[in-house]
Parts: sequence; C-alpha cells; structure tokens
Amino acid sequence: DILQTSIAAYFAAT
Amino acid sequence: MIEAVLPQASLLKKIIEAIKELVSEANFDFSETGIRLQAMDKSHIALSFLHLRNDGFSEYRCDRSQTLGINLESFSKVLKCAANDDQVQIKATDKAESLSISFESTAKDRVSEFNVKLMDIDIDSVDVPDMDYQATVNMSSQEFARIVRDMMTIGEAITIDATKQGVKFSTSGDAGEGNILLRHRKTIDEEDGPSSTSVEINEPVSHSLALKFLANFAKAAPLADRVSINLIEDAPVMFEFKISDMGHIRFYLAPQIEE
Repeated sequence: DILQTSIAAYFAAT
Repeated sequence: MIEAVLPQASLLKKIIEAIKELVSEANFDFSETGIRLQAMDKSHIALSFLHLRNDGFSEYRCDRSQTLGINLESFSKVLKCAANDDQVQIKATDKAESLSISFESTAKDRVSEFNVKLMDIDIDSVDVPDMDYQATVNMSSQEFARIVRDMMTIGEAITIDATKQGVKFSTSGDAGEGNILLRHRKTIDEEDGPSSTSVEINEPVSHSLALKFLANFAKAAPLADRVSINLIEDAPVMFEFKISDMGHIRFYLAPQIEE
C-alpha cells in the first residue's frame, strides 16, 4: 500500500 | 489602500490558472514589499506558494498590510474578460468588501471594471524553512509537462530518481511500465538549447509522488521556461517556477511512503 502523508506534518504551523 | 498595476493581463491570468485547480480560495497577503499567498489543497498534501515582488508591478501601492480572501474561480472568470495585452489594475480600500479589477486596452479606448467579493478565509499557515536540498533538477517546463502527461497514460504515481548522470522519471500500472531519462548537461547554454537538463547533486535521491498533483503543477509551465525540482530525503519535494523578474510560484508535495 502507498501512504500519502499530509504536507502539514513536515512544516511547523505559524 | 491597495493598488497594483500590471502592464499585461496575460501574466495574472497565467498565475491564477496555475493555482486555481489546487486551491479554490486563498488569502492574498498584501504588504509594502509585494504580494504573498500560501495555500494547501483540500487534501492537505500539496502546498502552493506565490510571491510577487512590488518592483515587478508597473505601479504598486500598499499603505498598510492587508489580507484579502479571494475565490480563485471567481477571480479567473473575471480575468477571462480581459484581453491578454490589456493593462490590469487591482484595487482595494481598507476594510473593503470587494476587490476592484479593471482592464484598459492598449489603445486606451476601452476600460472595463469588475468587482469580486472578498471573503474571510480561516486557514492554517505553515512555516517553510529554507532547506539544503540533496539534488536540484533544472529542466524545461514544457518537457516537465510532457513527461507528466506521458506518465499519466500508464500509472498514478511517479518516481523521480536524481543521480549524477541525470534524472529518471518512472511509473508503472496495470497496463505496463515506463521510464524517461534526461541526461545531465554540464552547462545550459545556447548550443544545448532550452530543452537541456541539469542536475546539481550532493547525494542521489529518489521520491515517489502522486502524478495527479504534478499535473496540476504543470499548469504553471506557461509562466516560466524552466522548472526546478528540489529533492531531499524524507521531506516534501519543491517545484519552483520563476515568474519573469518579479517572483515565483513554488509547490511543495509530500512524498508517498510504501507501507
């Protein structure tokens, strides 16, 4: 299976 | 008060066309230095960034920083009412409820004015640090669009492998598999032509990405002759299209992970 992660997981929220 | 003038409406049309499939509504942040936009797609997998510097406009005025929430489909519809070489002016007063967009023909004998309603958009923004990418591929944006189109006939995901030799795009699906290799050229000059590809590399890197997002990014190809693909292990891939001398559009896409 291929998992697509959320972009938000990589960058800190401002 | 915000006022910005571009000599040709075609540029603004191309910018909005490049992002409207990914982002249906977005906050445009106007400041003294220019315009910025940051928006995620609905699924929160891709992040779009737009930066237009004030000096790229023929006139630019922003008395105080202001955020304007705009529906991009509406913006796009209004821009379709402009001829490509019309001058375009966008204007908003403080606390405005709508954005005023006007077009003036090159002969200055036809002026049209539209208003697009502004909206409050509550979205999370993120901080994207500058990164040391392991590999940067610089290639023709038309070639990028073509590869994405070709790969989509076979599969749903694309693997981008960057090595010293070049960059390889590959895909597979029920019907079969395919790959396209672009060999690295040391210098990109007139002789090599605009279609040549360069790969600056510290370490080989490979990423699998969903093709449907790349198809959306490729809509920015009319804005720039070249695209750079910036790769780093375990982090989003960054695609950058430079907008003549005034800024850029960047797309960040989270990689797919095999379970």
